[in-house]
Formats: sequence, structure tokens, C-alpha cells
Amino acid sequence: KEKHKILHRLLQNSTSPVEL
Amino acid sequence: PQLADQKTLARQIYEAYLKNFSMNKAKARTILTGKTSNPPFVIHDMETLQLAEQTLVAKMVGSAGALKDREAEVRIFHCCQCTSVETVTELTEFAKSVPGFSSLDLNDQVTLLKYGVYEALFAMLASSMNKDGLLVAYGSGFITREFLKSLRRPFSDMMEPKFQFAMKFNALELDDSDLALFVAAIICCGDRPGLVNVSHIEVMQESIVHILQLHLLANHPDDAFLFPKLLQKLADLRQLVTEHAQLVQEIKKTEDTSLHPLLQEIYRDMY
Repeated sequence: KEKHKILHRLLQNSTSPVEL
Repeated sequence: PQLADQKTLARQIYEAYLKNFSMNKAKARTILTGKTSNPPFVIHDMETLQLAEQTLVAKMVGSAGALKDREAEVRIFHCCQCTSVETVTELTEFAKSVPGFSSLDLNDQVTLLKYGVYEALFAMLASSMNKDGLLVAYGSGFITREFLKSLRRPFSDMMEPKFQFAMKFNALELDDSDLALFVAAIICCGDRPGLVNVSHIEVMQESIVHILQLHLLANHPDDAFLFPKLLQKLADLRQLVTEHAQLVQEIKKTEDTSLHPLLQEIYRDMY
């Protein structure tokens, strides 16, 4: 789970922006 | 009733596609065929690249930021990463809108995205390409294929395989309603490494692929072999992503460039 924490976050929270 | 259900699912997937992707084939073709009042700014050499960076992609390059004094190849590579991250974010939202996806095991959702996003990205990238170049910066710019080829290696090897794929893929003349189902079929794929609940995903995959087949027969009655041709494209995309991942690893090893954490997650232990 730790290996893919940004993907996890994107899947669980649509409002969370990904920092470019 | 079954046919009605299938049509509903096809419509839901198409609506999710239109809603979540900032660029689609219809928009891209309007720009590429010169049917807009604002034609894209053409990037064909170092000078036009710098001009574009000052106006179109100032935010991405960070005109006052760390990349300002880096060579063009590194700046372009960085821009490609920014676009990829945005598309991965859009693809994640699209996947969540595909009926059934969100009720899958969360780790399986991650696995499907990890292996599917680049295949989907390259399939959709074809919409923004013609034989001469590629739309960038939401269609406000057009970077020429020759300019990308003229960069120094290994960066010059990055886009040419995608153009070659895109020219053959675009010859199939898919529209956005076809592409929506094709992208959903790429993501809902039961043979990705490490899936836990394969049968659950296979059920979803079968219904999407079946709807894709029916949709293609109705939407392209003159091309009876379009469905098997598209199944072949799934295999071609897998190969394209494998080669792309190898090239990115090489760039990471030999060049002084950073890789976005989201993309690192996707590439790590991929193939």
C-alpha cells in the first residue's frame, strides 16, 4: 500500500490535487 | 432488457469520458484540421520552443524556477511528465465513473490503474497527433515531429514510436464514443500482475468488451473487422508501454532529471 500511496489517495479522494 | 442495460452502460462510460478528459478526439481534430479561429502556436525549433515556454506553458516550466537554465530536452521531458500526471489524474476519475470499478478491492483498483494508465494515455494521445506533430498545452500549441526527432538521444527516441503507433491507430477512424469504451476495456483488464480478485474483474471486462464489440458493429457497419483489429491494438499498446518504461528507466539512470513521484509509483516494479 505504501508503494502506491498517491494512487491510493487519488482513488479515495477526488478533490485531492496532485502537486505538479 | 439486456440490450437496454448494455446501451445504458455504453452511454454512462461515454459521458464519464467526455466529463473527465480535458482533451478529446473531436476537439483535437477541430484544431488539427484548422477549423478554429485560434490556430495553435507551432513549436518547430529552439526559438519557438522558448517563445511557447514564455506564454503557453509558463506554469509548467516554472519560468522563475529550477528548470529555467536547463537544456531544452530536460524542459520538454518535464512538460511531458506534467501532462502525464494530469492525464493519470483524469484517468483515475474516469475509472471511478465506470460502473463497478469503485466496488472492486482497493488494491486491485490500484493495480488496474498502475498497468492501464500508460496504455490508455498512448491510445488517447493518438487523437492529438497527425503525421506532422502533436497538440500540446490543451491544444494551444503544436510541436512538430521533426523537432522532437532532432533532440539529442535518448530524448529523441521518446515520441517517435508513439507517432508510429498513432498513425496506424488513427487509420481505424475511431470516434470518442468508441474510444471511451476502448479506454474502459484497457483499464478493466483481468490479467494484470498481482490482481487479487481476478474473477470479479473478468466479469466487468467481459461486459465492457462485449459492449465495445456491439458498439463498433453499430457505429462502423462498413468495417466488420474493426473489433479484432482493436484487440490487436491492446497487445501493441502493451509493447509500446514496455518500451517506454525501459526508456524512462534509462533516462533516470543516465540523465540528471527528476521523475514525478506519481510516475515513479507507476513505473516501479512494473515489468
